Amino acid sequence: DDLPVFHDEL
Amino acid sequence: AGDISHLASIVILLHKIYTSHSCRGISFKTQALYVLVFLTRYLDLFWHWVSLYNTAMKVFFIASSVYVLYLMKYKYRPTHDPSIDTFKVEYLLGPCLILGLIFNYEFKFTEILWSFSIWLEAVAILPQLFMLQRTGEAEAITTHYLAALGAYRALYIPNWIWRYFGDNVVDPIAVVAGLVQTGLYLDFFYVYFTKVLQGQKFELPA
Repeated sequence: DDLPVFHDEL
Repeated sequence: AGDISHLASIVILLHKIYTSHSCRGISFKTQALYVLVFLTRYLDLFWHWVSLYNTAMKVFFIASSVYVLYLMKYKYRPTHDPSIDTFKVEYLLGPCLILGLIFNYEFKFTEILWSFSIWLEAVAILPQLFMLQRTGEAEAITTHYLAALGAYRALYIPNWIWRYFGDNVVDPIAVVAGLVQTGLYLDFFYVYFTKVLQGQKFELPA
């Protein structure tokens, strides 16, 4: 996963 | 805690609509903006797996926001008064799109949409607060809904601090927008704590 930031929050 | 608060706010909103058979006092525009927020942010449901928890919450937020819109538009339509829900959402959509184009982590469609949704969420409550100010009062249950909704992003703040020190991770877009979002509720919180939680009616000074 190469997303620049986590984006694991809602 | 932030997520649970967000979840609770939606349960309270649905409870309010069901028990009063009415969506009086709820801004349709704000609710419509939330649908747009969730659809533009949670599109990654289809390609970015985080966890079962994350996926379940995303599905819930999309489904419940669409459902609330359905309730307002069809089932309880006569109880919604568009003449007091007059905030111009164009004033929010345009600037948020521009902010999304300027501040993003990668200049690609999905990342711009993600950033757009973060900014839009920060200000999506404005039509609701504007309506509240126009009517000058609100049912207690509606204020509980707004309090839970406002607390949700505020509760993310300690988590961001924790992650900064613990994981060395910081998401400046989410943090700045989250601070703005929380800030918009300060007036409301003041009245909520000093009146509603003291057993008084939510009434704004004339």
